[in-house]
Amino acid sequence: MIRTENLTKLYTTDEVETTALNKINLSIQPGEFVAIMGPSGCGKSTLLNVLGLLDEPNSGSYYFLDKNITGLTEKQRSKIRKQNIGFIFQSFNLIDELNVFENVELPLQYQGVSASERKEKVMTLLERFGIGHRAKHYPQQLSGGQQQRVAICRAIAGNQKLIFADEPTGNLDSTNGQEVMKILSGLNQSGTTIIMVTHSEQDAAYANRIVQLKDGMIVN
Amino acid sequence: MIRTENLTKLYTTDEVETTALNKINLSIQPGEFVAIMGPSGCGKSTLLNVLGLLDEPNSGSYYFLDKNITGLTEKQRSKIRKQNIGFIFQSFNLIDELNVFENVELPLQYQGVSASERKEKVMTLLERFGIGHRAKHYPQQLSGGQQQRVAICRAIAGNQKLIFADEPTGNLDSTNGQEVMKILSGLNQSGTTIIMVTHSEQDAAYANRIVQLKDGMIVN
Ligand SMILES: Nc1ncnc2c1ncn2[C@@H]1O[C@H](COP(=O)(O)OP(=O)(O)OP(=O)(O)O)[C@@H](O)[C@H]1O
Ligand SMILES: Nc1ncnc2c1ncn2[C@@H]1O[C@H](COP(=O)(O)OP(=O)(O)OP(=O)(O)O)[C@@H](O)[C@H]1O
Ligand SMILES: [Mg+2]
Ligand SMILES: [Mg+2]
Repeated sequence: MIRTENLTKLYTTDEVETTALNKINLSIQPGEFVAIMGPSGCGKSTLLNVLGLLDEPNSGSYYFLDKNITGLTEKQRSKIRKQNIGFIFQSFNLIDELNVFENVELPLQYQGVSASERKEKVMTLLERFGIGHRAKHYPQQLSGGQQQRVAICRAIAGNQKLIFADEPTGNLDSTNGQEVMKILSGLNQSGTTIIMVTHSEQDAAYANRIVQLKDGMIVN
Repeated sequence: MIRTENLTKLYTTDEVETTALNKINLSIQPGEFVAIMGPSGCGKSTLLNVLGLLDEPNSGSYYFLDKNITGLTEKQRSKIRKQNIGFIFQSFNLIDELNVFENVELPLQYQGVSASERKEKVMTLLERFGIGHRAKHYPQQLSGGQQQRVAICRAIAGNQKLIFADEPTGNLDSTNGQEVMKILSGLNQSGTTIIMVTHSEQDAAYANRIVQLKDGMIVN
């Protein structure tokens, strides 16, 4: 489903060149639940962004659903991503001009789901995460953990094949965090492939495999 | 040092009125290390913002360093805050137009510290947190945990009486998180009063007291 060969990503800023990903070779099968762990700054978000088609590698190859992604335009990558991936960002990336309901219904609108069906799906999700009463509010009016839960709802609303989660419980107390992990685990049981960056050993325990990153390289 | 009486904070949005803080009575002595815990959305950040003079209560009183804060103008509160408090925000609130070095030296500039002394203090701090090599970079070019460490450096650069920390290790792996907690603990040992919101039992263990919040009220 996902296969990389010598995937490399560099950032160059003034005098400093950072090798964020250094010849990564990774293979992920459909239905897996993979946890990516490693020290702060070691390349986890960068890896998730490249795998999630938000960013391009500088060298190496990336096959997504057997399609060679290298050389595709940003528009082509964006289309494949919207059709297949739900993404939970480390800093949420909610749209400030849209309220909570509108943020979460975005993937459903893209899929052409009817308004009444969107309403039912979105409200069910928000209720499930304990933020149904916030549907009409704007992201800036929510607590950190409430914003994180909106980001999670948006990622899973589209019922897509893959969910990419970048530290999905970082702003949540343990009860809410466990609730999120149970829901992700349930999705995985019904076939969703999940790739989750986490600092939490507790969350990583829900995965079937842990990939350890260090200085842009896989170390296990 | 800090004393509140029936501190209350309400938010009103369209039809929904949220009582974020409900008659809070809290007393904190100089030199304490207080952890504030509770479920997502229960009022922790709101409490920290009011205690940290970033926000005003709707009713009740707040005495900061024996001074009644109620009724002061925003300008007056801001002056008292800048002179006494280092604040670590849940979403970092770094200034995008300034590089890492410039972000951290802000409190020292406010205090009128000389340029050479600022340079020494800032670089020592950045090195200590493992991000000295990022001094010339901008916040958007850093990983989530690196941004969090910049926010922490900025809060402690000014050597102030009090540090308010809103989930300071949420984006950090356990090694980096422990390093942060050791540094905060060290500051507390030398007299700094620390008020820290956290979801982590491990971090809370560094505190001398835990305050439990639920639905805007203290429950222990
Ligand atoms: N500007 C606002 N308008 C309306 N409601 C608000 C606003 N800011 C915060 N709230 C609400 O006040 C309550 C307390 O928010 P607060 O940010 O203090 O929670 P918290 O305990 O820090 O949560 P978390 O652990 O998720 O960060 C929440 O229900 C939140 O939705
Ligand atoms: N736009 C950029 N320009 C320069 N360097 C960058 C840029 N974005 C990221 N980096 C660097 O690339 C490295 C990897 O960053 P990444 O965000 O992938 O780390 P991470 O493992 O997710 O860290 P964290 O656990 O702190 O979130 C870091 O050293 C970071 O500073
Ligand atoms: Mg990251
Ligand atoms: Mg908060």
